[in-house]
Amino acid sequence: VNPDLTEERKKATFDPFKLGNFFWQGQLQRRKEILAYVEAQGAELSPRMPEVFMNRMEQMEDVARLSVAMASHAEKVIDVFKPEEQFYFNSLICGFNGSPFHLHLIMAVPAMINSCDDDQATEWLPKLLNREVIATYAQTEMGHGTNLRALETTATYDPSTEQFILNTPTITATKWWPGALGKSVNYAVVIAQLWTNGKCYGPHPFWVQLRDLDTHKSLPGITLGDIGPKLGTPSNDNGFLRFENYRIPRRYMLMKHAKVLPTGEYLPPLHAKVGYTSMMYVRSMMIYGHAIYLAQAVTIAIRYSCIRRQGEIKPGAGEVKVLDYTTQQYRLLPVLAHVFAIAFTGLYINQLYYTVIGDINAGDVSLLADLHSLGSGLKALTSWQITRGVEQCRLACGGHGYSDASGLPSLYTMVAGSLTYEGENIVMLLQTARSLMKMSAEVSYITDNLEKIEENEQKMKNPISGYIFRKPSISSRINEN
Amino acid sequence: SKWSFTSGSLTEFVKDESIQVWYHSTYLVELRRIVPKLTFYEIFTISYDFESDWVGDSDCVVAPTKIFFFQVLDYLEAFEHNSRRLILSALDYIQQQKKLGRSAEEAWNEAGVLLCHASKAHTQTFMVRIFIETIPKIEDIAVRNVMEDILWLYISYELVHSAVGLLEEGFLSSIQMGIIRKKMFASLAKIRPNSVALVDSFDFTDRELRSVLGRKDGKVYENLLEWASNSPLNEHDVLPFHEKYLGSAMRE
Repeated sequence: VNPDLTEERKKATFDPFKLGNFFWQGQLQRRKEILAYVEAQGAELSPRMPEVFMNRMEQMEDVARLSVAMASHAEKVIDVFKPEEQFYFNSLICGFNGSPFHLHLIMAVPAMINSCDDDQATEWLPKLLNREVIATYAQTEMGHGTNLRALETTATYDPSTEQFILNTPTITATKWWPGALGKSVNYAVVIAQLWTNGKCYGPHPFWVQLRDLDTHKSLPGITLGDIGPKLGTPSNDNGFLRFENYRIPRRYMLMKHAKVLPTGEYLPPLHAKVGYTSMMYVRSMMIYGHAIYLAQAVTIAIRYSCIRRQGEIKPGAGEVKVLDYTTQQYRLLPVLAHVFAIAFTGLYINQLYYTVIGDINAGDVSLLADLHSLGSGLKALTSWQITRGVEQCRLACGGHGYSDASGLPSLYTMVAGSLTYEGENIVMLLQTARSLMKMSAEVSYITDNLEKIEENEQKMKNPISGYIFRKPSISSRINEN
Repeated sequence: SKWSFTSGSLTEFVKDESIQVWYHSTYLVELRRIVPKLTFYEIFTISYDFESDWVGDSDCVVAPTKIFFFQVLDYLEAFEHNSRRLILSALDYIQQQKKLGRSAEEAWNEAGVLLCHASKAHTQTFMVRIFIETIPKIEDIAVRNVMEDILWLYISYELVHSAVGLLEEGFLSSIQMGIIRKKMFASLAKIRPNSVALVDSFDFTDRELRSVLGRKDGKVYENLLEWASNSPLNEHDVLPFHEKYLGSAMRE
């Protein structure tokens, strides 16, 4: 081991294992077991060379090989129902450049769990979990990203055949999803405007077969392809999808919340936003994932800043570690602080998600809007913070940060994508603002109305927005206590 | 501020500081375990009352953990103040626009930038609160101490970078701003010796990091050359197309 790193490790005032166990929620030992298993499999579960030396086709081929190998080992080593074990296992084998099963697990499976009624879940979930099919999520359209209400793809119910007819009416309605949609998957959860009995009921999810299960050829009425290279996740295709009078049975509309009866009668969901729960799940998982990416970047930069010596602070005293410069500390240590801030927030929001889902299943949707609003703001803020943070780490490594050998360019392109995927950030902030404006219109600090006072006191207890209702101080008490 | 800290009484009272710190952390963690839905403010209030019984009401001693939370709450208040200010001013702006005859949609569009600032501040405030609330959940004293340093860095750094409005409005004085900045630099110096151990605690292996620079053993430069052996360009001393273009062009 480089003696400079050994010297640094000796300075520690705490046990890194204990902090690591806190950071990973008690899973540190489990991570070590999974790692040992993967390393014992040798070449079978390892990329044939560092990904950055392969072209796009080679990367996609190698990750396809790894995905299949990974699937065959998964149940021997991880609990496939634990997302944290799945993600770790996946990241050890396929890295963070994307794999066909990544969005299958992180998006398609949760979307199906949240959107299928009991019969649909019984029929389809085992196939997804056994990887008999590979699926993704197709919401975004070429001309319509985050604005769900403006989606153009239609699913028109035909009561005479009890089928939905899917159509892509314009060029802008072409589904566009840089997550294995174009080449790897054979099914997708497709979001389309539901029309029945001559009326549009807005966007709803449908389970759609895209490719033949034997030949993998796209089915008649479906056009699939790849738009071309993109920023980050190079081993995922940059897919597009179009429908032309493509028919699916009525029961392929996912009916946990809203329903269409054989007659075409529409039964609405309990709450308008319950259809967004898969999106909320992904955002809740994303936040903690953001912390992990940033933690990787800052690990690289801090270690390198301790073995790299450059210049003298005191003339004649010898070259110092770059991290001894205050400017380098100011560049990197706040990034390290962001890792913890984002991770703790991610864990909180993830727990809140499961609370809300439990409440929804019990018929209580009171926290749903709060989760949706907060999740949007957090997605925007943390993706900005990590993108800026990874860039600071890259700059902190000087010329070598520019090289793929640092691992930082791949990390940067990965996290920069998060500024736009799962909702463009300005749109996300405006979603949060909408609920803030609704709440703040009710703020009243001075009132004689007892009912109003009690109502305000209740609102003040809300852990997310309570402070808005508290009377502000005139000046800060910093340094007075 | 009525619970002021007096160093003399603290010295007299605290025979063994580590025992006292352990005591505080134990009951904070215990409170959190017993009543997981308590807000930070509620925990804080309960823990103060609890401690008053123990110390005696006449004694003005405030233990180190408590001093930490007093100070942290003042910082949290600054974030909340900033966020509330931005939210209410965005609301006010929208209402003014409506009074000028703009539709709700037009007013919303006009206020777009202010709305984004308000959302960011609100989300930031939430993150600060969650970080603060996480500290008492850390049972190991040494780990908690270093995480307190990290928290101080986080909140002072963020406040320095979002204080324009607070200074403009007079909520923060320039003296307080100087104190916050000083706190930030002091935190950097405190964290510096622990920085490698902190990133080691993430427990990333070389397999995950896929980085020569971030290798756990720190053997960077020797491995950069091994990494270079993967480059297909190195299969040839002279690239196969050299003669066709550059070689012949130079000779011409």
